[in-house]
Amino acid sequence: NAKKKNRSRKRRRRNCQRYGLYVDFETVGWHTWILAPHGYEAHYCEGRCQYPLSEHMNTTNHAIVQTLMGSVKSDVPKACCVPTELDAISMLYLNEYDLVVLKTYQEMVVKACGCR
Amino acid sequence: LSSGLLSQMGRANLLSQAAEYTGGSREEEDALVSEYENRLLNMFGLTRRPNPAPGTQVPRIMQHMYKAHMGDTYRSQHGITDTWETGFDLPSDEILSRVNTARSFMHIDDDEYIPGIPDNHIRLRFDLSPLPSSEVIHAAELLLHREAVTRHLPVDSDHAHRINVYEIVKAPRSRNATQVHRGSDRSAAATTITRLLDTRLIDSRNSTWERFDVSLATLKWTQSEQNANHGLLIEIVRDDDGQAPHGDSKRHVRLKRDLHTDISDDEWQHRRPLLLTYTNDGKATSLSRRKR
Repeated sequence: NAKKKNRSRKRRRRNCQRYGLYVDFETVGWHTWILAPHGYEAHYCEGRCQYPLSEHMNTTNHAIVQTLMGSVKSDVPKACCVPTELDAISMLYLNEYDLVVLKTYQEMVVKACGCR
Repeated sequence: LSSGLLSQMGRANLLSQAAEYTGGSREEEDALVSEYENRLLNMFGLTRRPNPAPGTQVPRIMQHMYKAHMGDTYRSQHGITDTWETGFDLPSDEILSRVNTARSFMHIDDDEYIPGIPDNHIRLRFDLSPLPSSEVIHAAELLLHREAVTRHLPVDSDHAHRINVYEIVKAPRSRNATQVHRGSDRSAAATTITRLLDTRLIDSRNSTWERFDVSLATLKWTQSEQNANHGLLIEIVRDDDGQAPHGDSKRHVRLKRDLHTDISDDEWQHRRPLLLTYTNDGKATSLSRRKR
């Protein structure tokens, strides 16, 4: 049972899904001018997009057809695991003129991944 | 070539990755990494890496604004569960839904004085040149901090003061100006001509921030070079007799640094007048209060 569980966990991990990625502004050396937040959960997408493409993998019709083509022609690449839903973050920072700015930046956080 | 946005280690790693595409040419590697850096700068709307001086004070009002904007998200991130007030209200939802950037400007200290203006007036001029021309201004507010007058005033004393905010339409060319003219009186070339933007009656027994809508003047200054930015003129009068306030009352509204009070330099940075601009850079985001 343990072997089976491990195998299925590995398989699940390899499938396209969202993983945690914390962007720490101190790590990238931006903490001197970004006042808040100190960092944020950006996440990333990784994993296989291959048959069978299940419902939760957020596939497009095109990805399903591409996978079908790949099953009969080996040189057709598999669909890509990419962000399908993104969210914005807001930052309070000092700009190059020493002005304090509060700004919202779009498409900074991965909310969902899928095969496209 | 570096804008300084990448750390030394990050840049070195990106250079080695760039080598895979350039066949070992150091110049091409540098160009690739610089292009990436420029994309990062563009993403943030910067022209170079900000390099604030150590100890630069961030106005408390902007910190409050960030917390108010983050709302529940800020509370959950910082483990705040009880009733929690930021002490600062965001502008109306109508404005917030149309903007995605708020900037604070401090006035230029050296421009406070215009020859000929009465004692109860002060000029506040803000340098708006750093505002990107690609952004559209949707609103601008002047924020003035006022503190409660704690000294006992005579029973019959009036606690009401009026703050008038004028746009300076024309500033004197010479230093020999003698008068301030209101409205359309343009007879004297050496006078200051102003236009009333907003007025408010305030109770001097409260401490709070007063907000004045100065959107029209700010738009004018930024849209055309013909509309010179001479700044705003702030007047404080006692409402009962139109006289200038005296003593403590005069210091009640924080318009300029008062060397007679015990307020420190650092604290002054938090209480000095601020101009807040609300703009949109064309991206589909907004400053509306965030929810978890």
